[in-house]
Amino acid sequence: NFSVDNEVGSSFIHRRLRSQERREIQREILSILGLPHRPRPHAHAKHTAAPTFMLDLYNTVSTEAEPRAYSRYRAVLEGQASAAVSPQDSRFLDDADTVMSFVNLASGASGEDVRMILSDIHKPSAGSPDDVIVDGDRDLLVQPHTQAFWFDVSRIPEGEAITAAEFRIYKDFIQERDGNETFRVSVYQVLQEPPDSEAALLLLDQRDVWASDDGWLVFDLTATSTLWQLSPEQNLGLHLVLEDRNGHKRNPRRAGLLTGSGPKDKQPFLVVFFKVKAVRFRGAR
Amino acid sequence: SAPAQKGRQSNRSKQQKAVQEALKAAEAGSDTLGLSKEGCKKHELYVSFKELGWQDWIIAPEGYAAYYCEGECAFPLNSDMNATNHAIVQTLVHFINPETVPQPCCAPTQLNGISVLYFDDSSNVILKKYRNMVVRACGCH
Repeated sequence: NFSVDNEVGSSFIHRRLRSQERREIQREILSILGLPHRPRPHAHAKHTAAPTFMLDLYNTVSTEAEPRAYSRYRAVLEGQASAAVSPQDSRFLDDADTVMSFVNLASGASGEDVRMILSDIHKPSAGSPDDVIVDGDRDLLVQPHTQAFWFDVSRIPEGEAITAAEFRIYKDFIQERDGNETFRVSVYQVLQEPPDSEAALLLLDQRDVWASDDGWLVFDLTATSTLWQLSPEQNLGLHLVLEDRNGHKRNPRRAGLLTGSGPKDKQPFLVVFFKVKAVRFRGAR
Repeated sequence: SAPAQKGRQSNRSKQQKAVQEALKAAEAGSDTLGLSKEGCKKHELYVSFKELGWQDWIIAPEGYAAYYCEGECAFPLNSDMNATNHAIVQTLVHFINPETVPQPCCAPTQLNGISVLYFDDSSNVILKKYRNMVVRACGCH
């Protein structure tokens, strides 16, 4: 048990460090943390990857976590969803050496947004309004009512293998005329994106939800993330499709899915659990 | 090495005498020194990420109590010094031949890990477990 006053009294820096000394200490501790340099996250990153969920994991795994860290950070993310750490996540966590949550880098424009944006740029090609294929950069090549997601899993810890991966998207409660409306949420891996035809998709996972449900929807992405880790060029992202009970595609937001807007801590994210494959030897300094 | 047969008796008494003297020296030493050198034990040491100016990318913790081991592994080692059997013998031999065999080292016998939660350059969030970061117990090796 470790009281705060000890913490101040016994700090390892007892005097003003010269900048060179400070740099040396920083470099030495960074090398222990396995980091080539100190990260410089974007000051006000629009999408940070689920810090509350990760903080819940942190507090699960580190018994001596300083309660202040939690409350300090929690204060920063006031009013956020408590990203429930499921028993399954705890099992993944026990077995993992590293856990990473990734920001969604697709612009998150849904098919509908795309159509509205593009309608004043040029008329969509002939064909049914539903299969408007638009050109533009990759994350705009989506069908209407289809939400694209893309996660950069290329920068992951060296020498670590993926043991589990989950795509998480938050669903808000929505008030329906008839409260028992149901929706089907499907997540597809994009296999190919030929320039002049529809994307080739592989169905990964599905969830049936009630309009009145709220909380995190979790989709297993272990196999896909492992593929993307091994062959980054195959990482063409994900498509999420929402259908109503008649099988008609609907805008995901219609069912209360937060696809990119909404509070910082209800952003969709990918969380990946890693285990060290080989012992990492720190280079002598 | 076993002493030669014929001189065995006199050798043994010589050894016992040396040990007696060593014990007396030990008692005398600690008295005259006044400050009996502290035995090997754990001391506070806190590594502060905050003092390193890393709070913009390390989410938690603000630092961690690393501790360190310091103190003498001197004869006679008492029971709470986590000494290995080898260290006990080495301590004794050090007394008899201080210039040939050094004292055992005071070093960690148990180490704990910590977890660090931080942002990477792309604002992804990483939770990483690090082993052997915190001294849990010290002992003589």
